[in-house]
Amino acid sequence: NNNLQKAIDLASKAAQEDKAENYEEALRLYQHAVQYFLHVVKYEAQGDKAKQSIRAKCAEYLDRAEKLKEYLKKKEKAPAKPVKE
Amino acid sequence: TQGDADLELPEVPEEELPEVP
Repeated sequence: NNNLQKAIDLASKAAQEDKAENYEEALRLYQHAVQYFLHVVKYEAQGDKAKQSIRAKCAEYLDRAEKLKEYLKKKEKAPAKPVKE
Repeated sequence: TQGDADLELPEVPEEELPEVP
């Protein structure tokens, strides 16, 4: 299944970028992956078990994406670190 | 049955995000 594979690739890339602390890219990839997964669940025949696993995993990705979003927002607002003389 | 196989879905990293001062 092409879309499922694409979704898995995106999620795996997201996790990689997340670990590499490229949080903006990771956020984008998690959101993209979830879109693909939901499309697969909705329009492409999957077993119930597979659908459940995908939905559960999507919830995890969205949760992580939310944390990344919060972090990026805080970081943007935070003043630059003062430099010690 | 087809489509009921366990899916290997990538895990979310467990690392905490850095603190923003």
